[in-house]
Amino acid sequence: VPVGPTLAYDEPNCDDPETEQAALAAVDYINSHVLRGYKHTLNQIDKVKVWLQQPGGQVFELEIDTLETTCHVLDPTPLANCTVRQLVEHAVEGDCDFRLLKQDGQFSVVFSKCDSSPDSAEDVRKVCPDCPLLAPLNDTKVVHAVDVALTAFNAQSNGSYFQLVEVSRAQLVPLPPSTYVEFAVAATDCAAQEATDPAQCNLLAEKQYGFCKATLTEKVGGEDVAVTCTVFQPQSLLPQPQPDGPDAVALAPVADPVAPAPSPADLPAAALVVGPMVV
Amino acid sequence: KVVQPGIVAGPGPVVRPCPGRIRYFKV
Repeated sequence: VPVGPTLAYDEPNCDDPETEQAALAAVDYINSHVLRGYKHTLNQIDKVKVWLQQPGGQVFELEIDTLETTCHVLDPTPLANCTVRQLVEHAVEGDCDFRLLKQDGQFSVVFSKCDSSPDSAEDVRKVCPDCPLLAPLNDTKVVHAVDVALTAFNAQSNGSYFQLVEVSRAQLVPLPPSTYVEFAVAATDCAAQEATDPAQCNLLAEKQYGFCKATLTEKVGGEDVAVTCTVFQPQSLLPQPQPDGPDAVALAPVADPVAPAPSPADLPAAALVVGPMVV
Repeated sequence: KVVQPGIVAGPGPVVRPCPGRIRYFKV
């Protein structure tokens, strides 16, 4: 949106209800467009400018801080029911610049740019000296833990074979020596008990995603795995909203920028259904 | 005729309109 130097702008209070309304519309936009990682929630509005635009519209220019929640973006749980990731869990924040057009009382996003970053190790240590920090997602222990956990989950499942979508979070725990991982999965057209060659399995046309948490504990002469997956209701084949223009919402997982990303074609732009099923 | 004297505003607390409130904690 061109914002000419001669146009007038207002600088309302950052906690003004209308400013907050714009910020919440921006957060909704993030959570419905981000393809990886976790939903974010509004933490603070840093700056706001309101440009008067002719005819009949205003452009809100916002800088906002967000915080990662524990809800994966594929989880249909409403944001209001998602818990903010606490400092002791190694919190992650997002910094976003937005421009939103307000017309007829409705906000629409015309520009967005977000970056996410984990809290510093020093800050985590201040509140919890022994808490594990986020680990790189391509760490060999992390990759191994996810592999073992997903294999264990499929071995116990009587339904579809689930394949990995993304590793979204990992921590290496020193005592007892263990690896904690969180990852997203998707159902395929193979049966879990009959999938001899997972490479031949295809994602279902009606996508069904799940989210898993697992701990792999090292033991003398072996290892133990504990995995819990929540499988969400299948997603309908409704057309998904697509990002338009030069938007760049990128609140990706934080620890490892080189970890393999899932094909965006396999992921929805928005979660459309409710009601998790725990397996 | 009673004239209300003008009220001269003294130096009050400075209101910082931005940034806004922190909803959870600062990272």
